[in-house]
Amino acid sequence: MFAIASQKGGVGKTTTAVNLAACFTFAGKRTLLVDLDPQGNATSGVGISRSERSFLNACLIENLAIATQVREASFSGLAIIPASQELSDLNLHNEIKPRRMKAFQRLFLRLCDDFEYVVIDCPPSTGLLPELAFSVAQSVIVPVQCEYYAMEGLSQILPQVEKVQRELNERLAVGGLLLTMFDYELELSHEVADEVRSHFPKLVYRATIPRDVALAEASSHGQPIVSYDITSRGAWSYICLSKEVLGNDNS
Amino acid sequence: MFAIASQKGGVGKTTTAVNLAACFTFAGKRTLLVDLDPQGNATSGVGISRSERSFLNACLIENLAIATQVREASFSGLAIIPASQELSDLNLHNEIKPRRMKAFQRLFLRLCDDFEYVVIDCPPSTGLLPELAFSVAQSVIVPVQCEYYAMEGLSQILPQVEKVQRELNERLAVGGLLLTMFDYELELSHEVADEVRSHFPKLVYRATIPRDVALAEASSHGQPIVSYDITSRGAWSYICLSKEVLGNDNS
Ligand SMILES: Nc1ncnc2c1ncn2[C@@H]1O[C@H](COP(=O)(O)OP(=O)(O)OP(=O)(O)O)[C@@H](O)[C@H]1O
Ligand SMILES: Nc1ncnc2c1ncn2[C@@H]1O[C@H](COP(=O)(O)OP(=O)(O)OP(=O)(O)O)[C@@H](O)[C@H]1O
Ligand SMILES: [Mg+2]
Ligand SMILES: [Mg+2]
Repeated sequence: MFAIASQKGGVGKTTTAVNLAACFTFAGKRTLLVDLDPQGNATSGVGISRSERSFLNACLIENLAIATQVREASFSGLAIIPASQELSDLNLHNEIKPRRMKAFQRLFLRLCDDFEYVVIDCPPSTGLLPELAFSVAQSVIVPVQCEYYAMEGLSQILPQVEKVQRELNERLAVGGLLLTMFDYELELSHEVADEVRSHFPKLVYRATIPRDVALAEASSHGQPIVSYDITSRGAWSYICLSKEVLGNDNS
Repeated sequence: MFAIASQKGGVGKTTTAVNLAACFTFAGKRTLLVDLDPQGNATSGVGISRSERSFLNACLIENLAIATQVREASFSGLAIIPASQELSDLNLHNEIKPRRMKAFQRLFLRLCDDFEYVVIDCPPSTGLLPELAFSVAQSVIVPVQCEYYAMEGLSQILPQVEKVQRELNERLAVGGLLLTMFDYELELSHEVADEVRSHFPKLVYRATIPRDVALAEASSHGQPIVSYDITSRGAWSYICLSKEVLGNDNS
């Protein structure tokens, strides 16, 4: 189970969650995408509309089975638990945080019976929603945009991963740092990529995601890149990433 | 007093807050930048380090005067209240929300005695921190990235502005929508810009911010664009925006 997280905004969390999940499906793995961001960009990125009620409410407060919240995405074989605006309801947060964390973890373990891979998209924050994702994930993938603020973003998300690992979920680990929106013509992109690789030599994925407008266009058509334009550099880079992630998983 | 807000991440909130505040200073107006984002990108964007303790704690819990929290930025004439990681402390949020909203509003009114313009940078969320900014601001500027998800972002921030206007601050209004990261060579940029202008004809600023790597480089040097590279297209576009905003303000 993977969580795609960074509290820095606009670094490619949703684009990575949608396209990595689609590439897993493409490789024949039964995959579920969970949209934990109230904005619901991953939900619309696979051509689905947001739910009225959040699955947190339906499953943790009204005790419905989690299978009732799963929908099929526009991309065949990919399933999704859509987002809801209700996910940002602070009263819901205060209801879940102390009392129902264990129930949330049990709920997600049941998903592992039906799906080989689960990918969770997180909102840009370090609050409860990323914490829920970290409490059930084995691996956190942190997109790092090849621009200046990127390094600062890491100084806040990595400590939160360690805290959840100590207190709630000892299996959790940082799966890797993913360089995104890399523009080969800009010196800044090369500088930031070199800096991130020198600070975290073992953590950076070999696959790098280039800046490619086809990725932005695909999401506006509610499709993953592998179905919108399989010949694009964006599609090729996410296929390479999925092979690398699946390879790490097997070893 | 301006709030720069959008719950969509990476759309150019911080870049707009830093550069608009610097352009106001450049035009001879005594200006204060307030960084309400725990990430502290506006703080490092003007060459300052984050504070240990947040000004919310210092002024609302320990009752220090707000003037004690103001620092001078690297750009002469621009002052800043820096961010602190503590801004994301949920216990602090639960302490402020019911009981100290009025005290927060009084605190900010005192700033109007010392500064002609105040610009507040918000984190990518619709929680308490943007609500605090809206409770004291007269005008909200919403950056809209010229990519697909942009329109979705508006459907969440605009209702929050209306709610705060009804309940806490009747002077609050949407100052305008600012098109950012516009790439003249991409079809997608033109499509999104046309769509936003047709949906909100009276709200979109005439000034459009182009995608310009000089803006990303400037922030990595802790400087506003007008001191990093005044000849760049990014600098010119923010100078045009500041003239338009000051013009609207006078009429
Ligand atoms: N490699 C890329 N090349 C070009 N555009 C990209 C790329 N990756 C993402 N984008 C575009 O950049 C914008 C931000 O990406 P995305 O929404 O995936 O980021 P995010 O981290 O999920 O944002 P948020 O913090 O709001 O959740 C989107 O409009 C997306 O289409
Ligand atoms: N017009 C532009 N041209 C090129 N790069 C830009 C432009 N505006 C912003 N950037 C870069 O894009 C990234 C995102 O911008 P910025 O941090 O201002 O967005 P934000 O909305 O404040 O993000 P967050 O949601 O994390 O607060 C930064 O690395 C910034 O330097
Ligand atoms: Mg996202
Ligand atoms: Mg910002």
